[in-house]
Amino acid sequence: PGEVTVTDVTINSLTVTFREALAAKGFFRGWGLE
Amino acid sequence: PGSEIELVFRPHPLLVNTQDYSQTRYVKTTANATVDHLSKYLALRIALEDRQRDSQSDAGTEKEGGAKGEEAATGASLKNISEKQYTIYIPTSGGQFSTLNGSLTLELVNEKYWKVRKPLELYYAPTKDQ
Repeated sequence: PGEVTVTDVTINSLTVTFREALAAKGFFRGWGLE
Repeated sequence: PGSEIELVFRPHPLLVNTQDYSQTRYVKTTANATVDHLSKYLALRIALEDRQRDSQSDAGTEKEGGAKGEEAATGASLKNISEKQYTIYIPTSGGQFSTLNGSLTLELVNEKYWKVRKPLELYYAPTKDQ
């Protein structure tokens, strides 16, 4: 999927991780977007 | 919290100047992330990408001492990042868009509004009173 960036975001003490790719192919599990 | 949400994130086609924001973002996060987390994530990414673009365009012209100033300015600007800067929308059946409440988890958005087995499609636009 190309470069994947990883970013943590915290709001009210809850931290979640976001990962972002340049393309859906190879990154998403499927459902027509692979 | 263990499950994962996949989402396609695009600028709102009616509210956003596509010359300013044209990128489709392919994002994965955990199901316990809220709409506010997503909004803050977007604000952070856009600020970082703007900073990267600015530093690339300044490369070669920067004078001694300039980098320190930029670093200080960037640190300050990232501290000001807020989940209120962008509003998140979901498409509805009539070709309209509904605003999502910031406290909703993406898992709930998936179950309540999206309901189909494909990546969640969400749209964003700068919040009007920004």
